[in-house]
Amino acid sequence: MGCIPTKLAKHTPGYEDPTVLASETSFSVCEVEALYELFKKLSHSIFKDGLIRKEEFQLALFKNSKRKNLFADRIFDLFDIKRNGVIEFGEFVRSLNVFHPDTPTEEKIAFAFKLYDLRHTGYIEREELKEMVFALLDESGLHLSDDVVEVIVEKTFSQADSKGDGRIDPDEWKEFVSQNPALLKNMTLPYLKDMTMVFPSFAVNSELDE
Amino acid sequence: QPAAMNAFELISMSKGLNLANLFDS
Repeated sequence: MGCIPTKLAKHTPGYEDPTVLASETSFSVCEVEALYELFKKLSHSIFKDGLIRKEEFQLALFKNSKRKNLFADRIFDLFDIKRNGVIEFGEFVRSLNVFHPDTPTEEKIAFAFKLYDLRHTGYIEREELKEMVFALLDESGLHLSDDVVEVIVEKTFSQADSKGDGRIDPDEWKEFVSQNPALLKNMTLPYLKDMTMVFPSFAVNSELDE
Repeated sequence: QPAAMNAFELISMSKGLNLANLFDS
């Protein structure tokens, strides 16, 4: 499916040239344009300023703009590369590129490590893992006793913390993920491959913007 | 058998990590 460059269309603040973004990512120019349609939709869902804010991100993920979630917060913070509280278009495309089926596994492993390194210490600590397990249980409305959570975390650490220093470093993480590839399942979005075929309406809309 | 689960496997099920939802919005 072809697409027409949208040079004449009005763009939101933080807009970047699709040819530049395509050159830096696994997306084609057409796919970047299709992503721009998705971005516009998300960034106009509440504040209509062309920037994705936390509430808009939560609305898209949970159909509820007030739904706080530790993991959505972490994803939002990693997408917000400039750390200014909003996701701009270029940040959106570059970050989603990590989830592209053609992106090397090493990049996905590194992204997942950053995601779980809650306090940016360069390690995944036992307390962080426990906090994440409790957050997941809370989100799912499940209750497990502290003892059970402790067993789950302990068992995971016994497998992942091969150096036995009580924390998981990037090398240990890489090794652990290679033994448990299912852990990276949510780091790949099949939708991102040939976006314009999966979302033909986005491509059509980008042409109508002309 | 939740105790048999890998903690990372458990947390990877979070809806907050399921970005496919961005496309359904």
